[in-house]
Amino acid sequence: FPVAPETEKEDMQFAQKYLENFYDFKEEKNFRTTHLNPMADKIREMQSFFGLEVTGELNRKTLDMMKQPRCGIPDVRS
Amino acid sequence: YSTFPRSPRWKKEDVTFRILNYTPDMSQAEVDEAITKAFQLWSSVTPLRFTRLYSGEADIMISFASGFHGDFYSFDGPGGTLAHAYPPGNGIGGDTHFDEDEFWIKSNTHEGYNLFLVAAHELGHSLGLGHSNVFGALMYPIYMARDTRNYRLPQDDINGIQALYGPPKESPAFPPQEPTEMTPAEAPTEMSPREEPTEVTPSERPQDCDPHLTFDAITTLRGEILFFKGSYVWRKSPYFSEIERDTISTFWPSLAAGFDAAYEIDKKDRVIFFKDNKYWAVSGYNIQPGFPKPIQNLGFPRSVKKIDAAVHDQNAKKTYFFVGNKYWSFDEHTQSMERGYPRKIAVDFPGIGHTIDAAFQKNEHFYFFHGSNQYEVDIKNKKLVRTMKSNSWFDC
Repeated sequence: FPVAPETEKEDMQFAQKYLENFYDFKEEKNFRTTHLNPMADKIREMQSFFGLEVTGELNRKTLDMMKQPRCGIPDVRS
Repeated sequence: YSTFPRSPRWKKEDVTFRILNYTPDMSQAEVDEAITKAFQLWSSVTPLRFTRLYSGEADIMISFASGFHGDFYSFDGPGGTLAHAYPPGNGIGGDTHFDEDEFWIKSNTHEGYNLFLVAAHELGHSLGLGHSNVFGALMYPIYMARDTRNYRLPQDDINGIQALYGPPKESPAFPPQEPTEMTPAEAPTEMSPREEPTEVTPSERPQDCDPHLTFDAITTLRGEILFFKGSYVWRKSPYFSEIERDTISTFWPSLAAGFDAAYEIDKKDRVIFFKDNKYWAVSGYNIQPGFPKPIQNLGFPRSVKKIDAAVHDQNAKKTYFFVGNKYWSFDEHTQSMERGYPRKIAVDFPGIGHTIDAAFQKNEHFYFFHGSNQYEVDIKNKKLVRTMKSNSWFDC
């Protein structure tokens, strides 16, 4: 089974890296947004791709899917 | 399926490839065979022909590398990213890279990543395919270990590659002598389970809450309950609320649809499937070597051609096989049928006066299925507790 990062912060960093690699997530430093969590849209996109429940939240199932061994090519491209 | 932006593809049918280096995890012959088989998957459904070069620049350059290896996508050590490849184009276009920090294997008999499966996926990219979100497709981005002995390209992948290159022309895409290089272990076994024609399209998926729903076989598998009917399987997991629907070939592509019976021996992490006069043993996705075997090996008389249902009693370490109105008891310790069997089902299981289609054990109960009904029986005193609809597990 995948080895789980220890802390929630690590989870978030792991997820951010995953979304940057495979879902074209770009964290804009001066990004003014109404979103509390700028990654939510990309999490939703990833959840939709894998047929997970689309919540925009980094829940356990979403994180487990991110930790599966996989191909290095992005799933979506701009 | 998907393609890369602007759908790049090779503008020719003759594509060259070159294997630049090898992984120490497998012999060179095994690496060559895995990659050759991977190319054959794609050439068998397109007009493409693949020729191997041993020097100079080929369209598809194949290599193993660790961490940073000269392109923008460094590998990340064991796990995570296993490999990547580039869409058709000049230079690095079409090239395929495998992460050398992974452990590469030839068949799923031990831990590691099956090089044939990963190569086949990456070559899909080298030919212009993107990722597919169809679970079970070869171009699905997540690695899934599968039995590769009779591996067939899923339909979604065939649709994708033929959208780029069209179907194959009449003549075989590979020079005939190549396939004979397969090692005997990989050649299809005489008793390969898939007997029907190759292009069988699954019948309509039965509705979960159809009041007349019946099952061919039911078994537990690592905490889940799997319900089989035709080529379909429903999975009820203790971890996810919703029922998952798949096809049998998603998990076991070389097993024919339409099981007669199935049971799990939890302590061995093994599920046994029965169809006609044969049975297979699987552990997760992997079909155990040496199977299928004739059911007579279990001790059935020759008059028994197939069985209706089977259930393993985890506490007593006994497996009950149901055939018509009788049943046998198989002692898993001695690996032999118990004396005094077969016995009448109705005598030992009062209230169960008919044949059994499927059965499984959960906690202290057996669940026997007949037609669209299900009977919950207390294992200790073999008393019928209640009758339910066969699909009561689907939260209808």
